[in-house]
Amino acid sequence: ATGLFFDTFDQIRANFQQTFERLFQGGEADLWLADPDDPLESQIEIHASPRGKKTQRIDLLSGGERALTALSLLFGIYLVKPSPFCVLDEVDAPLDESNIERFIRLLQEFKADTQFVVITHNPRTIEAADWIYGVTMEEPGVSNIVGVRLEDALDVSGNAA
Amino acid sequence: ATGLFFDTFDQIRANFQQTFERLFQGGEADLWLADPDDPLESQIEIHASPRGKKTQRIDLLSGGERALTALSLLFGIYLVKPSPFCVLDEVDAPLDESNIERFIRLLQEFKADTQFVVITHNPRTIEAADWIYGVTMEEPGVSNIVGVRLEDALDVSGNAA
Amino acid sequence: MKLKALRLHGFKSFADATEVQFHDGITAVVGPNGCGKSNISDAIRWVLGEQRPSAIRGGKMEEAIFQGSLGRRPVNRGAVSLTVSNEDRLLPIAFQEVELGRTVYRDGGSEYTINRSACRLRDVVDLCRDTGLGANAYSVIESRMIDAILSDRAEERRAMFEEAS
Amino acid sequence: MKLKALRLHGFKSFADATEVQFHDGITAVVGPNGCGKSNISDAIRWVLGEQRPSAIRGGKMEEAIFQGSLGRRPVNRGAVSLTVSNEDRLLPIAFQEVELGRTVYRDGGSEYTINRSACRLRDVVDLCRDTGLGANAYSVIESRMIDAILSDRAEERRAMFEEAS
Ligand SMILES: Nc1ncnc2c1ncn2[C@@H]1O[C@H](COP(=O)(O)OP(=O)(O)OP(=O)(O)O)[C@@H](O)[C@H]1O
Ligand SMILES: Nc1ncnc2c1ncn2[C@@H]1O[C@H](COP(=O)(O)OP(=O)(O)OP(=O)(O)O)[C@@H](O)[C@H]1O
Ligand SMILES: [Mg+2]
Ligand SMILES: [Mg+2]
Repeated sequence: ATGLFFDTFDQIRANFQQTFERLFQGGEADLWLADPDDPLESQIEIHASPRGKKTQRIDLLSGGERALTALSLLFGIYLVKPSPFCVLDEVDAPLDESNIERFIRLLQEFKADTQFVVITHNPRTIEAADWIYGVTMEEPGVSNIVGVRLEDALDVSGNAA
Repeated sequence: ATGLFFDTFDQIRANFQQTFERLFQGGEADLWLADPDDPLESQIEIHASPRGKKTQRIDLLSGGERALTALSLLFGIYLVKPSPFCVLDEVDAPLDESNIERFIRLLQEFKADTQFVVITHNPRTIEAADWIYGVTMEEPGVSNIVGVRLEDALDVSGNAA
Repeated sequence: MKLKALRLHGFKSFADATEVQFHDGITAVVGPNGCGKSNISDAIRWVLGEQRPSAIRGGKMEEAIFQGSLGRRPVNRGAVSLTVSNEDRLLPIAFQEVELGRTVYRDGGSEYTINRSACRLRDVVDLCRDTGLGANAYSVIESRMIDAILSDRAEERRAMFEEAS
Repeated sequence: MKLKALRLHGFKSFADATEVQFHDGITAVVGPNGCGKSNISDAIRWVLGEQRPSAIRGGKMEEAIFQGSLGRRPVNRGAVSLTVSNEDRLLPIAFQEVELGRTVYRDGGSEYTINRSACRLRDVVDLCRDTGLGANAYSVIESRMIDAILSDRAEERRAMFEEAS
C-alpha cells in the first residue's frame, strides 16, 4: 500500500508540474510529503509560483491563479488513472480571457482519449465545444434537455443561429 | 445589546427579503433565530426558494442561486448601516446573463448614495460601469493602474476602442 | 470505453424521463442558473456509486428524489442510468454495452443494476475498479474542489489524495 | 462622505507608489488573473483597520509588504492611504478631507495616521464607528463570503452577523 502511494504520488507530482507549466506558460510548482518517512499520515505540501513572481504561500495567489493551480493538481491526479470521461463543472468561472484559451487548449490536447463534459457560462468555452446541450426549465422546477447544437450552428458571438 | 441585535436583525431580515425578491423576481426567503429566547447565542437559520420551486435546504440550490441568496443577505446587512462605498470582488462570476442584468440593476438603484467598486471579468458588468480602471503587470509581479476609460470609450463588445 | 448515454427520471429537478447522448470530443452543457446542469454531474457521480449525500449537496440520499415544484407533486423514487460502450473490454464483463443503473426510494435505500439485472453496490464498485470509472476517480471536477485541494487545513488535501489512490 | 483616492506603496504587488481616484457611480476594476485587483480591495479593508491577516489572505501582517519578484528586490514597508471627503461631517472631525493611513513594517507592527498625524488603531476605529466605514462594515463583499454566510456550520453565519452589529 505504501509503495503504491509513493508511485502514485510521484506520478501525480510529475503530472501536476507539467499541467501547471502549461497553464501558466512557465512558472514553477511542486508537491511533496511533509514527512517522507510516514507517507500514510504525512501532510501533503503544495507550492506554486506563476512566471516572474516570487514564490509565496498558496493563499496569496489570486482567485484565477488558485483555480489554475488546483486544476493542474486535480487533473494531475486524474491522469494517473484516466477515466474515459471527465466532467468539469464551471471550473472556468474565475478565469480571464487568455487563461480560458489555455484551459481550452488543454482540453483539446486530451480530447482524443477523453470525453469532456464541460458545464459552463463562458461563450468562448461554448464556442470551442464540439457538441452543445442546453438545459432549461420551461416549467418551473422541472429540468429538461433541449437538443444538441454543433459548433457551426453558432454565430460569431456564440449565440444560437 | 440584546435590543440592538433584535432591531438590527429585523432590519437585516427585511432588507434580505426585499433584495432577494428583486434579484429572483419573486420567490421567497426568510431568516430567523433558531432560539429567539437566546438571541446572543442562537443559530441564525436561513431559507430560500426561487420562484416556482419548492422550498429546499440551501445546499441544494445551484451555484448561481446561492450566490444571489448570499448577495441578498450580505447586501441586506450592508444596508443597515450603509457605507459611502461598497467593493464587490467578482461576485458576478457564477451568474448567467439575465442574473447579471438584475445584479447591475440593483447597483444602479443604489449608486446615487453609494460608490460601487466592482472587480469583474464580465463584459456586461464592465459596460454598465461609469468609470473603468485597468490593473496590469507589465513588469512581472509589479502591479500598476492604467488610466480610466469612460463607458463611451468602449466598443459594443466591451473592448477598448 | 466511451460514455454513450445518461438517463434521469425523478432525480433532483429531472422529474420527467430525460436522456443525454454523449459524443466524442468536448460537450458543453449550458443554461441559466438553477436549470439543472450540476444536477447532471451529481447524477453521474451518484450512479457510479457515490455513498456520501454531501458529495451531491444533500443531507440524506432521499433528498435526491424529485421533491416537487409549485406545479408538480413529488415522486417516490429517483433513477439514473449510465450506458457505456465496452468494446475494449475495459470493464471485465462480456458485454459490448454496459448500463449501470441506480434507484433511490423514500426510505433512503438504493437499488443497483448492471444491464438491468439487480446487483449490489459492491458489484458496481468491483466492476469499475481500476478502470478510472467510479465515484472517486476524479472524473467529476467542480469548483468547490478548488478550495478543498488548496486548503491550508492539510487534512482536506490528504483526504482527496487518499480517495484517488 | 465620498471616497476620493486610494494610494498604495509597497503593499502586496503594488511595489511602486500608485494612486486610484474614485468617482461617483459604478467603477469597474478590470485586468487579467493575478494582476492585483483583489489586492486593491485588501488594501481598502486593511487601511480601515483590519486586524486579521487571514482577512487579506495572509498568515502574518508583514506578508502584505511587497516581497519582491524575479526582477525586483523586496521592500521593507508597505503603506496604504485612503482619502475621503468629509463635507457632511459624517466623520466627527473638523476637516473637509480626511486621509487615513497605515504602514506595516517587517516586524509585523503597524503605524496609523489621520491626516498624516500619527495616531493609534483605536483612534481610527473610534473615528469610523457608526459611519458604516470601518473594516467590519460589510463594505467589501467577496465571493468566499458566499459560502461562509450560507454555511451549514451555523457558527460561521453567526460570526458574520456579530461583526455587523
Ligand atoms: N430533489 C430535488 N427536487 C427538485 N428540485 C431539486 C432537487 N434537488 C435540487 N433541485 C433543484 O435543482 C436546482 C439546482 O440545479 P443545478 O445545481 O443543477 O443548477 P445549475 O444549472 O448547475 O445552475 P448554476 O449555473 O447556477 O450552477 C435548484 O433550484 C434546486 O432547487
Ligand atoms: N506581499 C506580496 N508581494 C508581492 N506580490 C504579492 C504579495 N501578495 C500578493 N502578491 C501577488 O499578487 C497577486 C494576486 O493579486 P490579486 O489577488 O489582486 O489578483 P487579481 O487581480 O484579483 O486576480 P484574479 O482575477 O485572478 O482574482 C498574486 O500573484 C500574488 O503572488
Ligand atoms: Mg451549477
Ligand atoms: Mg481577485
